[in-house]
Amino acid sequence: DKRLEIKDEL
Amino acid sequence: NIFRVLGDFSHLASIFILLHKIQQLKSCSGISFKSQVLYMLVYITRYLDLPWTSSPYNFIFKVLFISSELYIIYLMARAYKPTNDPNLDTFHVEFLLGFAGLLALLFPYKYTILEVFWAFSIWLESVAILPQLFMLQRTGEAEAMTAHYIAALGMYRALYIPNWIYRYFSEPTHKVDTIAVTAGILQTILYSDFFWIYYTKVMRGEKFKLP
Repeated sequence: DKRLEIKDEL
Repeated sequence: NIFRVLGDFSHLASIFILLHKIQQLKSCSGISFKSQVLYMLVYITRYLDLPWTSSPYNFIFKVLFISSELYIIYLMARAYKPTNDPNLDTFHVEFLLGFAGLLALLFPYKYTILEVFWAFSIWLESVAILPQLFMLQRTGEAEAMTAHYIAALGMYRALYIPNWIYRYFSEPTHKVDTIAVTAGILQTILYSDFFWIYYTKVMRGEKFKLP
């Protein structure tokens, strides 16, 4: 899901 | 990937350079307090998910960014306050807050508190250097350490661009994080003029001085 992708960068 | 890691360490290095500059020269002259407060706001609004961060790598960086920014603000507002000249730091940050707030409210990925604040922090970060660059323009020159600080900070987001390209091709989903990529490119463009002078002057041993 997109949300997880966002949160994996700083 | 290597671009991502180099970018994050460049970000961390920029903070150490700034702290070193303030403590070595016992002065925060040439540093925009407004930009530092904007970065604090960026970290707070982006890292609202701190307690739920599963990756130790991200968790450690988030804690380091928040705590070091708090310390920088303490140094500028208390310990070295007399060396901080508000008359040179006159950029109107309400424009930047309005810009980031508007984009965050208009185009978040989802209308949830975390997502809107996350988008706000990404847009705000893309323009948070402007008070610093504006101050630099007013003084016309910068100490070497200040120039190194801005260069390392700018390199961090610039290195995220090849990271996104690498991820696009290496990950099976081929997703593009449009907000982060658009803001990241904008952020890097805002530094381009600075990078050019840094490259042609500071990297050749000269003082950072605007033409």
